[in-house]
Amino acid sequence: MQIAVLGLGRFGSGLLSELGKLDHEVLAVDSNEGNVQRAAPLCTKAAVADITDELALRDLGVGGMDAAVVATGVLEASVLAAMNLQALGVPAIYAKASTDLHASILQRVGVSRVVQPEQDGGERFAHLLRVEAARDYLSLNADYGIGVYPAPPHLHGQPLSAVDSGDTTRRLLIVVRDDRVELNPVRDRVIGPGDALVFAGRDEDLAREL
Amino acid sequence: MQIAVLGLGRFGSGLLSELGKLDHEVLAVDSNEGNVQRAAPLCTKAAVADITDELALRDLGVGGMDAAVVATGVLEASVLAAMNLQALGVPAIYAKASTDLHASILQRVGVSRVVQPEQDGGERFAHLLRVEAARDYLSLNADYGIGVYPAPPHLHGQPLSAVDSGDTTRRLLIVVRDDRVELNPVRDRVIGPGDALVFAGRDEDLAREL
Ligand SMILES: Nc1ncnc2c1ncn2[C@@H]1O[C@H](COP(=O)(O)OP(=O)(O)OP(=O)(O)O)[C@@H](O)[C@H]1O
Ligand SMILES: Nc1ncnc2c1ncn2[C@@H]1O[C@H](COP(=O)(O)OP(=O)(O)OP(=O)(O)O)[C@@H](O)[C@H]1O
Repeated sequence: MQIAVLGLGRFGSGLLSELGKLDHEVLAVDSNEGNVQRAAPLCTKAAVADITDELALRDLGVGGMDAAVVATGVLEASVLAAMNLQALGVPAIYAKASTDLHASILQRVGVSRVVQPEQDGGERFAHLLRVEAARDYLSLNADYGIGVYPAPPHLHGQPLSAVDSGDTTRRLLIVVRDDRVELNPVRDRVIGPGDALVFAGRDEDLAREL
Repeated sequence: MQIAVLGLGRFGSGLLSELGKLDHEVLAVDSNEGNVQRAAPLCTKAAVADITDELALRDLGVGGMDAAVVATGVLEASVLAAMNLQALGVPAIYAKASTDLHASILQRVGVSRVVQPEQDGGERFAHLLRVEAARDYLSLNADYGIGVYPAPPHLHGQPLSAVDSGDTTRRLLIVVRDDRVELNPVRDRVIGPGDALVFAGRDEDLAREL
């Protein structure tokens, strides 16, 4: 996919560095020279431009991209940039918003997916507090989630069946060993130091010591 | 758990509203009167105070809390508040940081978990772009993840076996029906409009149409 990232603050830079790892062709645009220079090694092309200027975006070839992300919290710049992307015919437009009002304006303008990284981050953190041992967490509903746990030292050498008692409230789903994902782990497989265990269950069961 | 949230910006407010749903006793503190008033209905107690003032935190009973989160991006206030929490003997201290440097200072001071919501949000969004149909995503490694999909209309009335072909690259893990989580969904269960399907697999397989 060819993707344009407009705005290279913390969110835009985090997006850029991850997209680079996922084999996308990325164009990065920002009005700040320093941000563009820092971005250049992480993407296919980086350019200094005003994202509210439709002609400047056209000249950069943004119109031919598969998708674009507007990554600035400045309301006016963000909304104008989103409208420019539509005028240039970009098929999929995404954006970050800094407030609920900003998010609803972007949705009205036709942005297909809007995120609010600070609010979303706070909500996600509320769950990470409960399941402290987890390195990441995905909420399924108010009480259930999926937690990713580095295998604690006392489990090294034990079989998986030691942590998956067929318990109805906490289920072992997946094992990631040294970055390789095993979608259907076999029960008698031995747990090692490089393993991460992925469980689903109620938050209080996910919070229990492994 | 009794938890103190110091700083009620977007991150702190998102955290507060989610903690309230999870049955914790929460004390919310901010120097801005308006933020405290907005927070009051979402928590057990809300107070106006300077989080860099150790005596003010002591008088609010922060020392007796099980955990505390420092939720301000202002470097000096954040680090001083974290040190105050340690001096008051709060056992678990968490914080958000606005830059890598800020994060490393907090870790050096002894904060147990530091998040950077903007950077983390950008990285997560890079994956959500690839698996567009997913409403949420948890990354397992650079290529694999877990996606949560609202059941598309063309699958309503079909059995789960229609989407879980025992395919080695995309595995159906869990079904959430109208907010109730089914950890071990049976294959011949019929998919309904209120269902969300949770798959694990390679990103490009998660991106495939259901
Ligand atoms: N009109 C514009 N044209 C190009 N770039 C812009 C424009 N307006 C803002 N930017 C850029 O967008 C980036 C994000 O700016 P913003 O002020 O939104 O910071 P922010 O919301 O704190 O972002 P983050 O939280 O991601 O760090 C900055 O790098 C800024 O230079
Ligand atoms: N010394 C202090 N004492 C109490 N509250 C403070 C102090 N310093 C900052 N705050 C509060 O912390 C909150 C977050 O402030 P900050 O300037 O970090 O905004 P922010 O980083 O944009 O936060 P967010 O991204 O979560 O909205 C604000 O509500 C502010 O009033």
